[in-house]
Amino acid sequence: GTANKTKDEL
Amino acid sequence: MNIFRLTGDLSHLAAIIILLLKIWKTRSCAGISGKSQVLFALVFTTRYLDLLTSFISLYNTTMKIIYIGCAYATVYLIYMKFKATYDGNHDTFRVEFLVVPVGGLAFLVNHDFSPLEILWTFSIYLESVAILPQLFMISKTGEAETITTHYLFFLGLYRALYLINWIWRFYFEGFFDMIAIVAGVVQTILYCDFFYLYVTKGESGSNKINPA
Repeated sequence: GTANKTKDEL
Repeated sequence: MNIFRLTGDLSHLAAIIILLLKIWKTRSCAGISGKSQVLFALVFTTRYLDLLTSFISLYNTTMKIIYIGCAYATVYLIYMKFKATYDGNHDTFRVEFLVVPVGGLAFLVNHDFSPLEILWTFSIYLESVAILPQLFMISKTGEAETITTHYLFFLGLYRALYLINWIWRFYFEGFFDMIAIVAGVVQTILYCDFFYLYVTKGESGSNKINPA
C-alpha cells in the first residue's frame, strides 16, 4: 500500500 | 525523487553538518539543547532500522548512515567530549512529556501494527516535536548564536520542502502518507515563529535573535 512507498523517503 | 525532496534532504544534511562543525570547531555546545539532539538520534535509530532489512538505493542507504553517524557524534560531543560547556541549567524541557504521548500515539495511530511500522510511526511523530527542547532553551536564554539560527533555519526548511514533495508526489504519483504529512505540517508550524524572527532579525543584521 501507500505506507510502503513512504519508506523510500528519509 | 523530485527536486523538492532532494533539496529537502540536502537542507537537512546541511543543518546536521552545520551543528556538528559548530560544536567541533568552537569546542563548545553552549546554547545547544542536548535533549533535542538525543531525540533526533532516537528518531533516526527508530526510523532507519530498515537499513538492516531492505535496500532502497545507494543514496538512501548512504544518507541514513550519515544521519545516524552525525546524530550520535553530536550527542557524544555534547554529553562526553565537551560536557563542561553543556548548559544543563537552561536545557530543562521535560522530554518525557514528548516521548510518552508520542509513543502512545504510535501504538494507536499507524498504518500497520508491526514492530518496524510502529517504530517508524514513533519516529515520525517524535521528529515533529524533537526541536521543542531547543526552541524552549532559546526562549529561556533569550538569545541564539547566529550559527545556531542557521542550523534551525535549514532544519525547519527541510520538512517544509518535504511538504511540497508530498504535494508533488500526490499530484504526479497519486501517493500520500497521511501520518507523515500531518506530522510534517505540525513540525513545520513549530518553526514558523522562529522563521519570522530569522528573516526579520536576519535583515537587521543583529547577530542574536530574541524570541519573545
